[in-house]
Amino acid sequence: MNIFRLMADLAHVLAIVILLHKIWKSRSCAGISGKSQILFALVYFMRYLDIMTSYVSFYNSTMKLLFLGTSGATLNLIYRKFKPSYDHNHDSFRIAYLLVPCALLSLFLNHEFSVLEILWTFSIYLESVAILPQLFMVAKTGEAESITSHYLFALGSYRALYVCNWVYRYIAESHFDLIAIIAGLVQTILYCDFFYLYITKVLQNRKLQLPA
Amino acid sequence: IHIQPAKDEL
Repeated sequence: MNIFRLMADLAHVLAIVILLHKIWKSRSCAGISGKSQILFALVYFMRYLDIMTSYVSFYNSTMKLLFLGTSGATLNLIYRKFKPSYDHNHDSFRIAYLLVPCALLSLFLNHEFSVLEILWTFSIYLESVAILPQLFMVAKTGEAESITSHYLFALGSYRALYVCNWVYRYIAESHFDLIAIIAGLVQTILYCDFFYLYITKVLQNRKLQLPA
Repeated sequence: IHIQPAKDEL
């Protein structure tokens, strides 16, 4: 565990807290893509199946359970409790366009052709693009609430910090995992446009509004 | 250099 990794995980937890708090306080999930949240739930479910087969540390298992639990809770808030506020007309990204290529890619590009390994690989590929329905929704409505922007910034920072962690681990431990690194880079690059808007607009107390 | 899945990560 290094400082980048710890900060990354904290950013991830922060993102989840911001999202749940926003939905709960406003009693509304307006502006939140349910499809991205479905994809994230799928990502955690596929990746953390290993919680039953391998034990790394108390921290590791706790975080896995936290991500599984909170993603289930988020889906419950969006699709059950506050369903009337869910903006499904703007959440029109076709997730099959992400699921199918990720599934095919994980069958061909993996470390080992075994069930758990392929599911892990699939989750890594899927996570890298899982935010696209949310970014698509922001682009479609042309704006995002500040709190949604904070959520996206925290969530984007998480994988960017993991990239720093991988650079550190490569130097310090000669350790690297090409699949995770390339997917992590793709994931971070997808946020770049948003990061730019966040720094130039939201941090100056302006609403995140895209040019028409 | 050994390549090994980073399963200790989240």
